[in-house]
Amino acid sequence: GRLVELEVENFKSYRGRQVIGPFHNFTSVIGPNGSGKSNLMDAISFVLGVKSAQLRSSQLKELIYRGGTDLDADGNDEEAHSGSPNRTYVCAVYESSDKIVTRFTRAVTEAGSSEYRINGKSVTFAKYSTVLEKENILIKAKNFLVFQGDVEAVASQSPKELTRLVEQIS
Amino acid sequence: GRLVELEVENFKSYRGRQVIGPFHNFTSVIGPNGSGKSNLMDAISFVLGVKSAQLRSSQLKELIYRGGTDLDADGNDEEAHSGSPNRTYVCAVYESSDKIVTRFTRAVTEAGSSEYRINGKSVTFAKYSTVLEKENILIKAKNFLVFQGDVEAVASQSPKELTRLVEQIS
Amino acid sequence: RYDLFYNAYTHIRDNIDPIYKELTKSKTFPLGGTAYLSVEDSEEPYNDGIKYHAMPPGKRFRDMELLSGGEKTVAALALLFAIHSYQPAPFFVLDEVDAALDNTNVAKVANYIRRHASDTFQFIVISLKNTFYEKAEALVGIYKDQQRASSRVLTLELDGFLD
Amino acid sequence: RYDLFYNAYTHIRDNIDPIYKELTKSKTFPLGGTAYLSVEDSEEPYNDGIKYHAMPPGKRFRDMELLSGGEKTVAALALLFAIHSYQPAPFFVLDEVDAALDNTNVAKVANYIRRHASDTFQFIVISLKNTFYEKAEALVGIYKDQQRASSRVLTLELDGFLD
Ligand SMILES: Nc1ncnc2c1ncn2[C@@H]1O[C@H](COP(=O)(O)OP(=O)(O)OP(=O)(O)O)[C@@H](O)[C@H]1O
Ligand SMILES: Nc1ncnc2c1ncn2[C@@H]1O[C@H](COP(=O)(O)OP(=O)(O)OP(=O)(O)O)[C@@H](O)[C@H]1O
Ligand SMILES: [Mg+2]
Ligand SMILES: [Mg+2]
Repeated sequence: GRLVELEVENFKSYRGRQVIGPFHNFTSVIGPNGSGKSNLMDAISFVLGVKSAQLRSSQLKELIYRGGTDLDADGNDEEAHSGSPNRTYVCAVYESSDKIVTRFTRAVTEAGSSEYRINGKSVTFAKYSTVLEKENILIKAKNFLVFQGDVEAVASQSPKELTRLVEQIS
Repeated sequence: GRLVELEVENFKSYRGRQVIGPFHNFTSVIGPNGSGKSNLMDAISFVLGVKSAQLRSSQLKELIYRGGTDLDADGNDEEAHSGSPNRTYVCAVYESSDKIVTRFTRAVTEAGSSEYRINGKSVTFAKYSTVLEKENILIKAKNFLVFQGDVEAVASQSPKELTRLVEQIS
Repeated sequence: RYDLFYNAYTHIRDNIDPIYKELTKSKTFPLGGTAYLSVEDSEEPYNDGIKYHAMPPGKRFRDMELLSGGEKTVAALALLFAIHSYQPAPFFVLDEVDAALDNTNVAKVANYIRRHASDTFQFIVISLKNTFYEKAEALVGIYKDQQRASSRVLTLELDGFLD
Repeated sequence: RYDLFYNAYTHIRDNIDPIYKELTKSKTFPLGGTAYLSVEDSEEPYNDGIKYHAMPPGKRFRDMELLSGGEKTVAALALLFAIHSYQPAPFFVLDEVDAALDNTNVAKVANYIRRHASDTFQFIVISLKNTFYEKAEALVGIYKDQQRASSRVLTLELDGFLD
């Protein structure tokens, strides 16, 4: 299968609703420092069920776009500012090898928890994870994602870590 | 003062005796992957008394050039191969602001320990360290060295780590 | 459990060297370097450690810790590609994996990806280096719209312009 | 002890913002970004923590963890230069500190170094990026001599050729 395009709404530095794609066989993402490239990778990882710790955010709510807020007296951004979004979602449009298109959506709700949908229908994380596994997308192993700054450590990892990685993909 | 040039003999990937320099106000070190650029920085750090752990070597003896050896039956390089050097040194030629030239030399002996000399005369590490301190070269703080891969962490360091660094330079 | 692990392990073990050679071949070294896996306990490999070894062309050490930044990156990519070739996910997302690579190695990695990318195996690669992204089929350009305080996207297809 | 520490701390505290601004100025943002230090315990600052904050131009967050790779690198360099300006060592050796920087930021860092390098303050910078090393006064070129299995060195002075 292949990733056709990504739809993001109020995700990290992406304000409003934006469609990114279509993705080709070999697509390169370019742009200046701070423009939002790694945030795009975070969006892909997020929609595929990766834990938020890997996305440089300790809380899911941090993934919601924060923009035109001013710093308050302590220099803190005012959360839940009127006019500031209180939820976000990412939708991955995926076409499997038999040409069937599936929309995988993950959202962070006002309550600050994740919500998963397949073709608009709400599902449990277990179900979401199983459907992705059928496409060989193994959320736990994350063997198809290499985050910024992580590549060299792959070569230096200890025998135990490498064994664990092989276990996760088998 | 300024670093005029560096003399290395059998240090890491530098076989035999080689002179590197002269260094200008702004000198750039260039070359392909694996050519020996970081090893040159290791030579500078080494001669200034930095501990070998920072130089990507757990033992001082690893800093000695190993070259034409073949792998033995286990795939290990044969140590102390006849014809293979058993000691190394780096000499920094330093010109202080009053135009006086000083040669700082550090060697790893056959016994695997460090030997320090100032203008050819053997000194203790304490003495070596004190003379360098007069030139504001603080071995412990290492605030004038940024090793490959370390820069980003400077911005992410914890308040305790930053405080400790300021303490070391004051 | 042993069978599952063993299948994955042997697949990676058998593929790591050809992949590493493909990433390290050059005119000076037409055969490339050497890479292999070793297990500490062959009775129960999933208990102990799988050790990875890579030797760039012309080098004689097996010690991963003595490799330079760029050499480690190439070795790491070979291992990642080998692991990925076992029941591969349909896509691979890489964020600035070429940070430590010189131009020659950037070109080798970009060529490898270009050769292996297909309808069933997509590569999405974030890179700051033109030597790299010039080999892509499509570019997703991200910029910061300061007025809207937002990231914005422009997609450009390169296919028609490349050899 | 307190005096020594306080002198170093205030020097860095007073210099970090001008340096960060020098590294982040641009046509779009002629004033640059903002950086500062804060102490958790102003009675005994050496006991607790000195916290570093950097806000790139046009950004509103102070959280260092949300900065991108390149933004963190520029913030880190500003801090390093600020620390170094207190009883400065006669030279500064930097190994591939530009790995995460785009071309614009590489040029800013290279220009900063070019402006500040002097007979009493040498910079020795390892870099793979021509945008960087083209600004140097001299190049030390390292190559691997495969026959001799050794690193070799060639020095080239550029001073005569630059503007
Ligand atoms: N929730 C959020 N709302 C708005 N902006 C955000 C949010 N989270 C992160 N950002 C902004 O996103 C920017 C970082 O984006 P990102 O890490 O994707 O950059 P990048 O393009 O990868 O840059 P680099 O090339 O330096 O790695 C930061 O400037 C940060 O302020
Ligand atoms: N004691 C030694 N004897 C001989 N060669 C050595 C020794 N120690 C390290 N080397 C070699 O030095 C090489 C690494 O050099 P170095 O780290 O300086 O490269 P580099 O130019 O910084 O590359 P990069 O651009 O990838 O960071 C390795 O290939 C390693 O095999
Ligand atoms: Mg990034
Ligand atoms: Mg290096």
